[in-house]
Amino acid sequence: RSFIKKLTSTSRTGASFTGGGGGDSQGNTFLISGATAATLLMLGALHARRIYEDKKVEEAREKGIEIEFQPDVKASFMRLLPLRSISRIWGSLTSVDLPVWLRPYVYRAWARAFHSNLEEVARPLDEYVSLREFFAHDLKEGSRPVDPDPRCLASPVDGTIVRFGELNGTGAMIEQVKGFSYSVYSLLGSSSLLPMVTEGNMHEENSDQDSTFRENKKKSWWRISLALPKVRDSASACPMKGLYYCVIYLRPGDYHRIHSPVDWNILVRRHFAGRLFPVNERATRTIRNLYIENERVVLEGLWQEGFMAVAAIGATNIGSIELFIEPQLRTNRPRKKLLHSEPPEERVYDPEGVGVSLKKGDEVAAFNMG
Amino acid sequence: STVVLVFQAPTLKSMTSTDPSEFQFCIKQGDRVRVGEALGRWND
Repeated sequence: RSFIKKLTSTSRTGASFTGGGGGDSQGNTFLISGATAATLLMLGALHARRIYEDKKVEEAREKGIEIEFQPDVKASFMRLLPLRSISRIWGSLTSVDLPVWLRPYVYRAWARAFHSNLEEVARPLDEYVSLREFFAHDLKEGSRPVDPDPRCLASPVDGTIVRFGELNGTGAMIEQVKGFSYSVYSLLGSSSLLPMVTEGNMHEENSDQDSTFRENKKKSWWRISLALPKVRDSASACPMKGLYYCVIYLRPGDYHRIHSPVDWNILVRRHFAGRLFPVNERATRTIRNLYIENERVVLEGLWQEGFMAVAAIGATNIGSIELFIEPQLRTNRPRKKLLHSEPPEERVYDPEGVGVSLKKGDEVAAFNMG
Repeated sequence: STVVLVFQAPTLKSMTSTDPSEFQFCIKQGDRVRVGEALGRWND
């Protein structure tokens, strides 16, 4: 404040003595130019440092060295930023209708910057009225052939494999990055239909050798899950054998629609209105509880082998999730409460029937900008 | 944005095997995948 006062008084003095065009005002110009240059220099240095650090991480990964969880000051600073408002403003900006002549240039620039394949885009570029609409574009027929093998689980999205494995042990933890894990219950919700067994029943579960028994058990688990979803003690329970997870990251240039990985029936939808941290590689190793704090939509149901859940997690730039099976669902809404730990909003699809049936490869949802 | 899949898949009936599961992922960490490509397979 004193600096600004001094600057103002100097400027006034300069104006009164020299008529506003003298040596002092020239000095102020230099002062402001210097400050701007220093800021640009600092931003450039920070950017260069980030590129250097990311390169080091990439080199380490190529050598097979796994990067451990490393919280830093920038990650702590992210918690103070109004990321939801930033995301919504970004969404509003990218929703602006662009002049027809400008559209191909903007979308080509976006594709060039984020390595998108424009040849796959379903419609001519000038038919997408805004960047937001272009971002959630559909693809030409046959661009994504679905693996016809009935004994395979297909990828629901275009993206990069971050983590995968089998869920086992108490609490059923998923590793965010080496040195930090989160519970699958925190991700899917405490009332998840995830098939769990208490530790005392583990022996019984492990000796499950008969297929008929397995089928019966599956049915009884389902009855118990529906009847008493919150009675089970998730902290002391272990996941049933044969439960797996796979985490896939979508880069900004990737095709951003979610498809069905198998033939299944969606029974429940849960919407967690959380934060909107970025979810890039850097964020996964610096921000604690990234996936379980961010806004997300969880779909749970059954397929021929049992339980199936798809969690679509938003980020700052891609904050809203559109469900094709429930178009009225709105995400990334303005926050009314300060607390970030609100219970999820849940909807049971067709509680008397079989839920929403989807075939492998069917479109389920899309990520939208802002 | 990120998508997390959690699913139940077929397991071996015999516990004497060293491999506890019939389901096998056919991907590696860092792989690029596209919609419809297999993430894993299992034997009948």
